[in-house]
Amino acid sequence: MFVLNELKSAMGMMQHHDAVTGTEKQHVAHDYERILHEALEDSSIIAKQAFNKIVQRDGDKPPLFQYERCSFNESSCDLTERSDQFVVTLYNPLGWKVKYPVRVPVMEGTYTVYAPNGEAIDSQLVGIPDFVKNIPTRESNATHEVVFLAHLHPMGVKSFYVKREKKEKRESKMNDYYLHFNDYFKIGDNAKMVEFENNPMLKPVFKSNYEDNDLKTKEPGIGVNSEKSMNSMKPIDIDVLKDKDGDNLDIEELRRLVDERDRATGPKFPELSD
Amino acid sequence: DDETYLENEHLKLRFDSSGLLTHAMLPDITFNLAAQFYYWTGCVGNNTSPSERSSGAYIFRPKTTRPFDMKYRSVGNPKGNVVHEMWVESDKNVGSIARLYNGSKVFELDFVVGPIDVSDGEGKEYVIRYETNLLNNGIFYTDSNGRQTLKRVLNKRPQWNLTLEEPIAGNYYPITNEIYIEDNEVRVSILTDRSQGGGSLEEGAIEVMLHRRLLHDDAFGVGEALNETAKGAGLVMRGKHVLLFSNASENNDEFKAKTILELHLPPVVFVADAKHLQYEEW
Repeated sequence: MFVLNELKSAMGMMQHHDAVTGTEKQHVAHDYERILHEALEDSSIIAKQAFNKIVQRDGDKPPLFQYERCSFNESSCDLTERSDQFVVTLYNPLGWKVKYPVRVPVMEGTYTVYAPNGEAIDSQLVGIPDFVKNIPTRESNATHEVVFLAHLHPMGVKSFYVKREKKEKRESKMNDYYLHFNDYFKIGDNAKMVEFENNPMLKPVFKSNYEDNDLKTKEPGIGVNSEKSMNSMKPIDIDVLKDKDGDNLDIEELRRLVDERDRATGPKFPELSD
Repeated sequence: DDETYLENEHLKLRFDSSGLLTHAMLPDITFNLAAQFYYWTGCVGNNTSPSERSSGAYIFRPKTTRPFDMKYRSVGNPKGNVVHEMWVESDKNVGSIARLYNGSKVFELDFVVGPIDVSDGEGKEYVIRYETNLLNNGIFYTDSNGRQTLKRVLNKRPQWNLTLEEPIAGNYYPITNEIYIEDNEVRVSILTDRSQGGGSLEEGAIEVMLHRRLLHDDAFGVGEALNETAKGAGLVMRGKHVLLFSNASENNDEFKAKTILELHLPPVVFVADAKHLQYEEW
């Protein structure tokens, strides 16, 4: 409570109208900065202790993790840029599920990100532009960021294990097929499909609600296009694909037909207006 | 190729050869959208006269009626299975990263502004303008008190007949979380990561103030010019805008409210070294 009260007190001071709007004198701005920084540093011990309790470390042993916070606003983190393997722990303060893009500053290399269930997840190594690297106050050697999407539960905590591989460098790790703008449905077990009126080949059987996961599939999507609004396009569970005459349609045949169409015409997008 | 696209299953964005955004495409609507940085030069006034005060910490008072523009060049376009980006930098110390994450319904603009050069003796105030072909008839909406969104009309006040002596500053309003414009088809919302100021000074445009470095006090009490430095250079600000496009008829208030809260209360991220902890043990 002592350190938490220090943070509460600092946050109270920051409600002053000059602190909110930046109309304080410069030496006052520096003082506010000092008060807030010290309070945040001190109170982060609460989060560090909580995370180590979660991993059930005995009290007499040294903590498993020495957690640090990084300066993500200038893409710098002393710990992740010098370490070959590290743990990223996230706490979602909101009362609903969020999908949060995590960007961890690192040196160039090949990284694998493991989700809490131990499975490798999609990650991407993205360079840091020079206009960020050249920020005068930035003290960092990080040249890249490892980017991955963390799915977090309401008010939940999740840890991700990030490991630098000793292999040839690769820009990204692809575990799943990435769906494009014009790929609206997948074919496979429990296939789901999005209806589009301008393809007479498909006949829906019944409808269901959209889910985010439906948009990501390990099956290669088939290039289809619709100029209808995404909102008016309802995803449809299909038992059987039927053609316009009502006969069952072979999936491979459908795939061949759509591929053939795409090869002939290319992907279709709405016309650009000048 | 002189054009580049960022795309996912919800949205597609077109950029020209200099890396500038030109169009946004939803599955059923395409509209013009540019995101360009400009700067205003600060008025140097006579602080003994209330109507002639300088632009300073309390007041925005530009010297001109049009902002100065910049030259841009594209400096990168990384694409992968998690995020597509477009990097652009200008000749006036501004860099921006347009980001579209896989599966995201919103588009993110991350910008780095500064240090602002004042070696020419001019204080400057940097803004970003989102320019569209929407016909908003001078109407825009801001949530100035953070609790309700109010309708604003260019050069008008609801309670009295207005003649503005300062047409730029007089049309700026506080933005706590969002500013938006709309026409019959599309609504373009800009969600900010901090309180900023802005307005819609031209048809179809949204302007948001990003960073300021001024050389004169405005005589409202602070007694100092807004001229902060670090390591001998002007401050650099890094921020983020989230752009949300929707059909004008669509009620997406819940999604927008959640997106705003996700922007202000992102997950708390901690990192820990695992040099003594192998993956198998973890």
